[in-house]
Amino acid sequence: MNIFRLTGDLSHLAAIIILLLKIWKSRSCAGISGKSQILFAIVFTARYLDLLTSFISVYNTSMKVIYIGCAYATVYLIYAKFRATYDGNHDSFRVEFLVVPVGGLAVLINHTFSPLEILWTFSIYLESVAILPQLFMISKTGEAETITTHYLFCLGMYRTLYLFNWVWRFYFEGFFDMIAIVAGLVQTVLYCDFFYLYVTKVLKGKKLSLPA
Amino acid sequence: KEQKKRKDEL
Repeated sequence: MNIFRLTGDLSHLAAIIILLLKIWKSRSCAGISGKSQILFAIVFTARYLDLLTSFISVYNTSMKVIYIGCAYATVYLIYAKFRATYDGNHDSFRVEFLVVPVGGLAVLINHTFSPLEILWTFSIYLESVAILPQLFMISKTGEAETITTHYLFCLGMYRTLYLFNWVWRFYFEGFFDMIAIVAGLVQTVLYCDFFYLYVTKVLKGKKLSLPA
Repeated sequence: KEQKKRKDEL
């Protein structure tokens, strides 16, 4: 464990909790892409199946359980409890265009051709693009609530911090995982445009709205 | 082993 990984994990946790609280407190999931949240629930489920096969640490197990639990809770709030506030018309990204190619890629490029490994790889690839429905929704409506932008910032920072973690691990442990690194780079690049808007607008007290 | 190192990340 190094500082980048710990802050990355905490940033990820903060993102998940910010989103849950936003929906819970406002009793509304307006502006939130249910499709992205379903993809994240799939990502956690596919990746953390090793909870059943191997124990790594109390930290590792508890974080995995919290991530999975929160992911399903979020999906439940969007599609069941506060379904009436879900903006399905604007959440029109075609997720099959992500899931199918990503599934194919996971079968083709993985560390070991075994079900658990392919699912792990699938989750890494899928996570890197799972935010696209959310970003697509924002580009479609042209705006996002400030609390939603804080969520996106924490979520983007998490993988960015992991990139530093991987540099650290390569340097000090001689360890690197090409699949995670390439996918993590893709994931971080997808947030660059948003990071720019967050720093130039939201941090200066303005609402995030895109030019028409 | 390498797989273990990889799997301790979240």
